[in-house]
Amino acid sequence: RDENLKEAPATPPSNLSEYFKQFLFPQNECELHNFRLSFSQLKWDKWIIAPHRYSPQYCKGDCPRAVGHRYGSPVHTMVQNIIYEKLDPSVGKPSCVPAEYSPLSVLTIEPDGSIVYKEYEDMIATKCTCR
Amino acid sequence: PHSRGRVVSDKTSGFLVASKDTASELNPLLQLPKGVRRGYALLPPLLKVLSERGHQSWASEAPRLQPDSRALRYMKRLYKMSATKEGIPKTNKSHLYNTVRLFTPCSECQHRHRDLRKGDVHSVDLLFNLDRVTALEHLLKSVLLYSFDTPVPISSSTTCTCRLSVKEQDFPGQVCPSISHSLALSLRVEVRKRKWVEIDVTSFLQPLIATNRRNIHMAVNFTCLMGDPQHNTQLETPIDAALVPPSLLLYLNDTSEQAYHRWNSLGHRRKIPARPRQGNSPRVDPMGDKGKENSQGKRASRRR
Repeated sequence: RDENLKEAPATPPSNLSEYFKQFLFPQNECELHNFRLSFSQLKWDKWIIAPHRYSPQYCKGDCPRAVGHRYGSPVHTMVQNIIYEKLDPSVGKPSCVPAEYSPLSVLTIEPDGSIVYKEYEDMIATKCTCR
Repeated sequence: PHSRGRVVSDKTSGFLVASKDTASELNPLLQLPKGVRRGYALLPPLLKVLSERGHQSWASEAPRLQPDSRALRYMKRLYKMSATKEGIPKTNKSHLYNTVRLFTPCSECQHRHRDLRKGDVHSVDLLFNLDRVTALEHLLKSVLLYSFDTPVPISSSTTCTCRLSVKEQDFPGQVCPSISHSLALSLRVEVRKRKWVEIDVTSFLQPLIATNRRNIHMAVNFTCLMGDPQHNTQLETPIDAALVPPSLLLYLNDTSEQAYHRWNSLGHRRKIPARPRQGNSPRVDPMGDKGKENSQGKRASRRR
């Protein structure tokens, strides 16, 4: 922490919490991002009748070194971080992945011309975690 | 690779379950486990897209038979009642199904005749092919869905009698086979600007679907009298002129991993399991250690 402080700007920053934030949490921290697609982009609107648009969302960003309760991460995540930093970088840092999902209802036309309404589990990411 | 296969496989194998042709195309290891025929509507094309490299145009699926427009209109209406605009399933308790399949008859022998005493009789032999129903989809309710082609006069209520009979094929390919067992249903239909009449045939079809019958032949006689049957008023408009061959609607509970199970979300929100879920792994005992011995005893007796 002290070598970081050497690089600290001479004049104390106006907003201390912003200042310390750069040390505690990475800039592009692991979080949920929006993504909307329409099945016509995939040329599937011929057999997927509904919904017209679908927002699967996704998780992206760096995991803080001490994740702890913030992401509901198991202790293993910090262990993996220590291994990555102290022992073997090839192990790789913990990843930012979805922790919870919500279902999606889809109306499709089957190859035999029958029509099916189906509710699929885990089709929309609603929460992220570091694992 | 071996350990990766071991840790990841049972979590993703459910996801990578696909119709036979797609799976073997992708990777011979992805053979379907026995009994799980045909993938789920979404998976085969998703896998096909994933198996294509680069930015080739997303191959649209093989041409599909186009469904009947009335059937499509009915299913879009069902979709609006069951899900939000974004496609999120609505959580109303009565809605236990997570799958609804609508089949239009693949062949029919129609007979129409007018019987002055009984009004118009609309009888039709229907063949429904239920190949798309997977082994993991359990029947909750089945309905014959009649739609009226022309606006039925709404002068008075209509009393309809429907006689159903299942036919056994004496030999493969026989178009209009003989009758094996039948059922008469009398239902009073308030046809007031209604486009659809639903006839519940669950008890009738349950034994057939439970025995995995894939081709269902049935003869349906549909007789309707307008107005009050006591005065035996004639049909103002022959109702059978308005009736088109019925579709078969199956409300199902898909018990597979990919399907959404309401009680999972009502009971507790599913999270990423710290380790892949092993089937019905026994829940952690809320009593912690002190209740270990009797909870183990309990668990053993439950398992027995």
